[in-house]
Amino acid sequence: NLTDRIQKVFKNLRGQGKITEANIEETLKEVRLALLEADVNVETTKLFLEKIKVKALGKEVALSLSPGQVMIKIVHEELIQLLTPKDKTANKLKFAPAPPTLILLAGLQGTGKTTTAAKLAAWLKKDGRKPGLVAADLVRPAAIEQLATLGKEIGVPVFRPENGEKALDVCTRAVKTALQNDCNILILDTAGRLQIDEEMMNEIAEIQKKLKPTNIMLVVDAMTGQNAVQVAQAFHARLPLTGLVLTKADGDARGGAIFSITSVTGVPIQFVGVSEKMDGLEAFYPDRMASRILG
Amino acid sequence: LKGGPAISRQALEALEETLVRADMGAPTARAIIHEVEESAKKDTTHKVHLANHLRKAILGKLESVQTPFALPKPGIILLVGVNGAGKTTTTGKLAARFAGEGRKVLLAAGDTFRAAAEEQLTEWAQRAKVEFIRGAHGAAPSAVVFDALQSGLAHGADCLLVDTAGRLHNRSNLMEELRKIVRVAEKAAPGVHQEKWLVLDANTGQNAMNQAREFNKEVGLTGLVLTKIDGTAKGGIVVALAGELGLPVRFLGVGEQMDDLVPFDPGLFVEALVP
Ligand SMILES: Nc1nc2c(ncn2[C@@H]2O[C@H](COP(=O)(O)OP(=O)(O)OP(=O)(O)O)[C@@H](O)[C@H]2O)c(=O)[nH]1
Ligand SMILES: Nc1nc2c(ncn2[C@@H]2O[C@H](COP(=O)(O)OP(=O)(O)OP(=O)(O)O)[C@@H](O)[C@H]2O)c(=O)[nH]1
Ligand SMILES: [Mg+2]
Ligand SMILES: [Mg+2]
Repeated sequence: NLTDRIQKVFKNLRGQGKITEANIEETLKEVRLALLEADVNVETTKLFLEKIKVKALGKEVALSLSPGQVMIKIVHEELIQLLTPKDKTANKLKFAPAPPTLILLAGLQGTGKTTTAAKLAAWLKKDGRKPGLVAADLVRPAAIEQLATLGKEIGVPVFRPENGEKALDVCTRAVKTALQNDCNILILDTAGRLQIDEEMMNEIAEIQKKLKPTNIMLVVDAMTGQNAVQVAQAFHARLPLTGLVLTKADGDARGGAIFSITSVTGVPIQFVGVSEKMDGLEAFYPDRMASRILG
Repeated sequence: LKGGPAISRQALEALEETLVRADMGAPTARAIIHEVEESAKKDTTHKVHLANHLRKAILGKLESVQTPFALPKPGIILLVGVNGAGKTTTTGKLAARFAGEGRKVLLAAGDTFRAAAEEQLTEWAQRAKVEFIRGAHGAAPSAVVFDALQSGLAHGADCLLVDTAGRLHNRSNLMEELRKIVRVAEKAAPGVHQEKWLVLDANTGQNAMNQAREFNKEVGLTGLVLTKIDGTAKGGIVVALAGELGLPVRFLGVGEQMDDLVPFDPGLFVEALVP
């Protein structure tokens, strides 16, 4: 693991000493490999290493620590800092001044939006709120069925398209009739889409423009690779994202993509999907994520 | 991307970065660039084009594992992989393709777990106009697969496509369930040729290596399907997988519609990777 690899780099130095330009280069190489292996974006990795170099150069190494340990500490702390939003409330859902509060879910195909929508509904219900689910995916076969099944499982009403309604129509009707359906928060599940699909990006941009959801979350698969930043930037350009959801974190993917996305866009990570079950949603902990990325 | 009498270190590093950015992974990228450097040094032509050497190196890796593919009659294909990769959609596309080739296709709903899994595959069977067998939702997948294969073969199906539930490779109980499905498929169709394809989302990063290793270890993979290559992800990981596990890519998923499946062409793939 990275700790061992960095310790090896410094094995010829002992206790008291300074971290120098020479010995730092080797360490940075090891950190670079670890980050790339963890799917951190190439550009994000470069910027991160530059930050580390500045922080590490000239650092005194106390007698009680090895230079390797000091380096690990610098890397770990920097990663945690970049994963922690400046605004302490950034990692929480926001509620609208007047109900219904809207949560719009967006993302590439298969990332876990529908499952996350239901998990969020279950979470909010447990929190004493009155959630409703809106099935706005009219593309994928049996998508509406999937959300309806999950809604039934957790006891949350599901708005399904009627009479040839399109995605925007069912969302609009759900907003208009939310309170009479005893819902004060609505989660809009949308079709997976490519960020380069003009028509589909226009569709979701229109939903955002017309209904102005308080929460707009990009759902990101933990195993996503180098393509993550490009995708997230495109979504963020069309939809003002307010949060990220990391899914399938119960796998063994290191999750570097979500770090790249949050550090490039500034959008905070708000939830983590940790199973296929309806209770499989957790809050996001920067320190846990940092350890995971570093392996 | 042109070299010279001395191959520019900068040019090579830039190329290596392109490969990493395409999800090839740092180790594979390093190995390929090393090969490019060697072959470029031997290049005595007036102007060395690094890009040509690069394409040649990558193509070499892919072509060395690209055995020809033909599904025997009868033949079974199991689609396996992690959640959301595109297995069900790929199963539907394959059904349409084989039906179009005049095969007698059967779709088996091996995912009995996920909400509306059977409904999704039913829709695909209707689109492809092929026979479809499912069990009760929540039934043991191996039982459904056993019945489907036995019944399918008895009724003359010569192309049996088995969709399975998404599963993370680090979930030992789910991998055990998959091993059981494969064993049961062998029992239901003794001696019948079985393909086991890992369906891989082109957006997947280095975790694809773990996925392929684990699924291969559990059930013995015979091929890969790379989906969602119509997006901006490059799927370079298949080059690393060719080197490490010798797995050929059989098809590419290039969209969400029934016809959006193309046989893998290493040459075209390399052109897209290094334009
Ligand atoms: N293990 C695990 N599986 C998950 C998680 N979130 C979603 N899944 C699974 O991932 C697969 C895809 O989930 P969906 O909710 O259908 O994904 P989606 O984004 O709605 O897909 P599209 O609508 O087709 O774009 C399903 O098998 C889910 O059960 C998670 O946190 N952990
Ligand atoms: N753009 C694009 N989307 C695809 C492709 N293949 C599948 N999809 C989409 O990806 C999403 C997930 O596909 P599924 O077939 O449900 O994936 P799965 O592996 O069966 O998912 P689980 O059974 O939940 O594990 C759906 O929205 C599909 O339409 C492809 O080649 N290109
Ligand atoms: Mg969905
Ligand atoms: Mg499926």
